[in-house]
Amino acid sequence: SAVHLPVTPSNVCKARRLYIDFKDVGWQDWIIAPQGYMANYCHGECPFPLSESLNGTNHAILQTLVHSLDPHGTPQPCCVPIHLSPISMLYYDNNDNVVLRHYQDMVVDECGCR
Amino acid sequence: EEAKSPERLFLGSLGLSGRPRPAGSQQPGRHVPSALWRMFRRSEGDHAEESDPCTVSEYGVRGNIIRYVQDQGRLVSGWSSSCRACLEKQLYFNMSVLQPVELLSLAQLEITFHWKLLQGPRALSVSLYQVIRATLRGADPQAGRRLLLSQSVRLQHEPTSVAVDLTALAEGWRKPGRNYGLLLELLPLDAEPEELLPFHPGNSLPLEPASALPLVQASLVAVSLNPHQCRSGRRRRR
Repeated sequence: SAVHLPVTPSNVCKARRLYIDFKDVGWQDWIIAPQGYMANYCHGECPFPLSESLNGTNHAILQTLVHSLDPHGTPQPCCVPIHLSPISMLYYDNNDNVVLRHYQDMVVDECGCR
Repeated sequence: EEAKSPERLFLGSLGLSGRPRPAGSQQPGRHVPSALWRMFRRSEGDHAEESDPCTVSEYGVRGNIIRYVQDQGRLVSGWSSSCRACLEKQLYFNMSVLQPVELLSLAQLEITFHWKLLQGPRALSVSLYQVIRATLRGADPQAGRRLLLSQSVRLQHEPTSVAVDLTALAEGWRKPGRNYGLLLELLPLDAEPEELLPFHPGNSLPLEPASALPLVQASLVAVSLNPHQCRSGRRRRR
């Protein structure tokens, strides 16, 4: 019967933007492009009731319900990446060869509760 | 401690054995092949979502790493020992830059001839040999080599390129001690050798034989796939 205050929005699970400039980490002499990397990450609560914007699965919706009933026994669902994009890097290797490398699933576009 | 630094662990997860330290890092504006720029820009562009980062559509093969391996060969001599009127250029591509985990899917040799205006021949006979083993000076040069390609090239105002698929050969070069390189033999077709060069075969050393011939640029485009970075069976986003 206790009044249940919802988590303030800023704490809700979502992608947090983080940009890393390669100059800041001293990689500009071997990386040709891009200039930096979107190292976004997911962080935040998955509160009950799970709103649609939190992209939860049915399982995650049930887990938030169980967590609300037994917060110490069952954790909340996790705030994780649910959509990622590839990135490409153009760089010089140790032999001064020019290399283009593609990486799958490197940039977090969207987060959700799972 | 270096081995376990966060940077090394992070670069390791990117498939790099460590932070590359290119020798020419101090030269601003070093050359980047235009074909690689185009591929990079296409992968960053609006259609990045549709393209598969583990397929190189430009060459139609699986792969997520495209290397332009530079030629480390040198001008062997002004004159070829087997063909008196030819110029020989050794080509050598260091394939040990590929990590053992990588699967080589294509190795294409690209030779570009840059014709010099008002000077030199307009057509060349080009012969490419695989060097099978080192031969002693004076031994039969044909014994240590295997012919891979022989064709004539007409030089234009624009650079003229010849492409040769050397994937099977390059796979063999990844084993230590198996890479003796290639030999490129150029024979001018429409000019007498004497007209080209400021010296006669009798000279002991050529002054500048290559100055009379087109600039030859060679690079090996190696496409490989790192299976750790390309999980097969990945369902395309519907």
